[in-house]
Amino acid sequence: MNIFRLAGDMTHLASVLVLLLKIHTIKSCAGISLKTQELFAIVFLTRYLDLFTNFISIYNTIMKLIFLGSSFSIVWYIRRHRVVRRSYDKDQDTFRHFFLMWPCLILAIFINEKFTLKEVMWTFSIYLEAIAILPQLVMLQRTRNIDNLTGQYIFLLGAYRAFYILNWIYRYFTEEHYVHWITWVAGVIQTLLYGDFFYYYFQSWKNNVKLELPA
Amino acid sequence: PKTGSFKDEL
Repeated sequence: MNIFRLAGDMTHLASVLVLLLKIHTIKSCAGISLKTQELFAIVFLTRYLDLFTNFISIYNTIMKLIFLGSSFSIVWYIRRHRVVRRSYDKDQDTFRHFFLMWPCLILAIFINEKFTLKEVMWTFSIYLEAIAILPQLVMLQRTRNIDNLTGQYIFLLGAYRAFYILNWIYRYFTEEHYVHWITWVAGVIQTLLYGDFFYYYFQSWKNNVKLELPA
Repeated sequence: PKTGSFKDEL
C-alpha cells in the first residue's frame, strides 16, 4: 500500500466520522442527503460481497466492515432516529436516486471484466459510487447555506477521491502495467463532480467567509 | 488486463 492510497482511505474514514459526529452529537442531519447515503450503503453492500470469501488483509476487512456498518447506521439514523429524522430536509432532497441505479446496472452487465454475479455487482458498485454524490450536490445547491461539518464532510469525500487518483498514477508506474479502464474512468468522473464544490470551498477558506454556493 | 487486481482497494 502506498501513501496516496492510505491518505485516500484515511480521508474517506474521516469523512464518515465527521458525518457520524454531526449526527450523533448534534443530533442533526440538516443539509445531508438521505438519497446519497442510501446509494453509498448500496455501493458498499454490492462491492464487498467477497468480504468473507476473499481475504486480502486485516486492514481491508476491518475497513470494509467500518464502511458497511457506518453507511447503514447513517441511513438508519436519518430514517428512524426519533430526534435526528426531524432535522432531515426532505423537501430539499427530491432527487430520484433509484433511477440512477438502472443505467449503472445495465452498464455493469455490458461493460465488466468478467461476466459473473460477483464481478458484475462489483462493477455496478464502481459505477454507482461515481454518481452517488449527485443528490447531495443538488441538495447543497438548493440550500446554499452549508454548515461547517457538512462542508468538511463533502470536502473530505472529494479529497478521498483525489488521493485515489494519485494512488492509481503511482500504481501505474510502480506495479505491472495493467490497465484498469473501468475504475479509472468511473473514478475520474466521480472526482470531477467535486470540482465545482472544491472551488467554492477553497474560495471561502481563502477569504475566511462562510461557505455559500451561488444560486 | 488482469481481472480483479484492484480488488485490494476499498
